[in-house]
Amino acid sequence: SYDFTPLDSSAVYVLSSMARQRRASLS
Amino acid sequence: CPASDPSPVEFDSAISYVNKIKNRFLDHPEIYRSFLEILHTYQKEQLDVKESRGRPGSGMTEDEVFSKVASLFKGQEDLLSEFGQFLPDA
Repeated sequence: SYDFTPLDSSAVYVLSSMARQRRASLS
Repeated sequence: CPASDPSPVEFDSAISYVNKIKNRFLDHPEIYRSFLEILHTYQKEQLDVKESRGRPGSGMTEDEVFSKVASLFKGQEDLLSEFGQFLPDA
């Protein structure tokens, strides 16, 4: 399990959104 | 998966990556904080660009994000190359 703060969680959100954009741009 | 939402795999990769950085820089929390700031600035500028309907020349580009993170993660090539896998235009 991870001990994430709200700041960490928002970094996860940004990174996963970037990965999603990357997938969209490759498809 | 719909193109508008991160897939569970993308979400899991992001969680693992953030956790890896957090642990790698346990002794240098300022580096981890700077990384978070870069991401938040990028996200904020992306939203600003969307709201202004893509004003030319505004917003932080993926290249700029990458070079900021590269100077932050000097000597941590594995972290940098993994970060490149998240960037849309890497």
